Amino acid sequence: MNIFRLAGDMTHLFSVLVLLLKIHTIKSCAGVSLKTQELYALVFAARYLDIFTNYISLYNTVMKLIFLGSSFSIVWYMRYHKIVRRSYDKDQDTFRHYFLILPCLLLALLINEKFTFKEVMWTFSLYLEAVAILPQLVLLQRTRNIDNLTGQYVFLLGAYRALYILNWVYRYFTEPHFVHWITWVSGLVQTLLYADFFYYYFQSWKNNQKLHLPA
Amino acid sequence: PLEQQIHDEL
Repeated sequence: MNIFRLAGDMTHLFSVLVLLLKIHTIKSCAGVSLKTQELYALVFAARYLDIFTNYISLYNTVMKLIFLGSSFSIVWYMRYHKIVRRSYDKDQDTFRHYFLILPCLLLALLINEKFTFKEVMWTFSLYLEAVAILPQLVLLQRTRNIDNLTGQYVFLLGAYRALYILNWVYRYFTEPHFVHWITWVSGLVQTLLYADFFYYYFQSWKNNQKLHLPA
Repeated sequence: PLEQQIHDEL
């Protein structure tokens, strides 16, 4: 494991912690897209099918459990928690996330490294993760006052993706036969989706203003 | 092995 990969995993972990902190202590999920959170829960469920059959390291298993547990509990909080669900901007969060799932599944059936159930599901999770942030970005654009925690959550998620790309560059030069087109292309697409957000995030940070995305 | 290489990521 290299430093980029570790830093990427840690930013990912922090992003989840920031979101849980907001939901758990402030009891609010204002500005958070349930659609995106449901997609992430599906992403992790599809990707970590091998959690008990393919042991890599204790670190990997524990992290997988954390991502699975946190994504499903966030969805639960937003849907069913008596107080939290009241702050959910249902009328603003209108992205048709089901329309993302089917194309990703079809693409995974067509383009994969091996046509087995686990491999197709794994590829599906990569494609779906690439676009899972879209409902959240649309919701951010519609939110007048993006609170700091929500802004930081999306920023940390974007940073995690950028660090993973550095990790692949590093692995490409240090490990033999490290060529994984499917992972790289979907990862690159995913990171590019954050470009616009990053621009406005740094602008607001530089000018010391509240984050606001133009429609 | 090669197959494990990419599946060792999260």
